[in-house]
Amino acid sequence: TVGAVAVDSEGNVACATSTGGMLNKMEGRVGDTPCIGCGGYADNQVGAVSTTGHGEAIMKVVLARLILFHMEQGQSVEAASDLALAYMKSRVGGLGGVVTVDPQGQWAARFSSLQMAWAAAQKDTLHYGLYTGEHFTQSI
Amino acid sequence: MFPVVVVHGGAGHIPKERSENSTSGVRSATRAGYTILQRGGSSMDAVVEAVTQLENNPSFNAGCGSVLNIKGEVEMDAIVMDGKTLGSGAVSAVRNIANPIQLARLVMDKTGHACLTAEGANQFARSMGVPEVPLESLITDYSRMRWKKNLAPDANPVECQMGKMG
Repeated sequence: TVGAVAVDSEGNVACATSTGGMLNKMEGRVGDTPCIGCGGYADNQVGAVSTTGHGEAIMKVVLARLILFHMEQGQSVEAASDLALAYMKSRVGGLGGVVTVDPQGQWAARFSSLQMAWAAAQKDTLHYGLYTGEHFTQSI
Repeated sequence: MFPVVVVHGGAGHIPKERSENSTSGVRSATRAGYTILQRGGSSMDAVVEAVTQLENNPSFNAGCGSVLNIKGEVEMDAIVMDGKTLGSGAVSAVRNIANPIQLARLVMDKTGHACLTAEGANQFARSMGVPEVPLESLITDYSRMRWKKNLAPDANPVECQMGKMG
């Protein structure tokens, strides 16, 4: 699965997510990605999220919209992402990852698996990582 | 207001020999999305461009490089959502399409529906002039190897794909 979230100079947010799905899935199996609120969600009043991981688990907790609910309650993009991923892991034993932004341009790339390839660009700086805890930067 | 674009290439198990391609792929896609924002483009244009680049990169499970279903075929899903209007478009179980994310955006822009699936999504693609591509062009040696490896009766495809907990 691949995905992206963005905030433009007018403060509009958007998300996009695309996937081949799960390895050796049954024919006709559809996961979280095309389900609004699960594979992605975007609302200028709250923020935008793109998710990746075990689709059947993501759908059970409606992961993308759950993160934005936490943000509506005042949590930061990072805390909201971590809270929702932790709930998915504890409630249904699912692993996953998210990229999240709010309309002010705060962003987070968080995951409960061991790895997620991610990158972010803001103020002419490129941020990126792969393993838990990695956060490298370079000038764009 | 600082424009920002954040990209992921998928959570789960990434073998060491593929990690460099994964990291460089997401960095390149992020630059492409950021260039659109810097030129005053919309957040929707930025995310669709970034994801299109990753669909075209065989290192990622989307578009070319997608994992195979139990029959050894490729069925893909995609979604876009616009925070200004709450408009959304998605396709599911779509076949023989190089960039499902662009088809999802057409569903949002050209139909009154939220999602089109399977043959309906392919018919819509034809009506929009989106070219169909051969199945073989979406399959890589790596995806075929993982498909064969996980046909074994005792295989665990979810754990193979997701890896261990972080």
